[in-house]
Amino acid sequence: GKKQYGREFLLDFQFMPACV
Amino acid sequence: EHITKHPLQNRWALWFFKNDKSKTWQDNLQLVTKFDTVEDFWALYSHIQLASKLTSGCDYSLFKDGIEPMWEDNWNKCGGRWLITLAKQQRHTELDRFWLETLLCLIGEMFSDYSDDVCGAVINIRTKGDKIAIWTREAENQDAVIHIGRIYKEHLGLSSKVVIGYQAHADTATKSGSLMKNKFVV
Repeated sequence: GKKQYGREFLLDFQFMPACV
Repeated sequence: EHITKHPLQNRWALWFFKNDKSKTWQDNLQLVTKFDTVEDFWALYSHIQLASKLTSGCDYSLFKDGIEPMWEDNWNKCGGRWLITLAKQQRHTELDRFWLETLLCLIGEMFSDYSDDVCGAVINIRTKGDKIAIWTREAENQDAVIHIGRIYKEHLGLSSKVVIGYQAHADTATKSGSLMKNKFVV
């Protein structure tokens, strides 16, 4: 299926440390 | 624990335009980078200047990989844009928020099935007033254009009293200023 992401889901990643 | 990045539906390309009158328009347009995961989007976003900090004459464009941020591109030439025009003072209050919401709408494919009609988005930093637009590929796809406009307006948090307009690129290319006609409004 299509990879659709909501606003809140995307914002949750804003300040996460980058993973390799 | 198994850690993987979250893939986006599309790969996106960020472009930067800086107005240097000694160069051609195309020479002033530079591809910054491409990304296709949620994590790489944020890595890029946090690394670059906020739009409100750019100098006048600069643009950011975010387009699907393979589509250049210009009317002439085959993916754009029959399309148009939902245009948000901002008053000067909104640069300090709403510009960055509007642009981030625009980016999230694109990479999250928030226009459901009509997301395929989206080509990209552009932000123009200008002394007389900044502009943000979502570009779609076919101005005659009324259902798609209207749906995208409604969802976009909702995500920006614009009140129902605010009207935003959609213009076909073909009309924008031949007319200017007050002659520019909205093909649709929401």
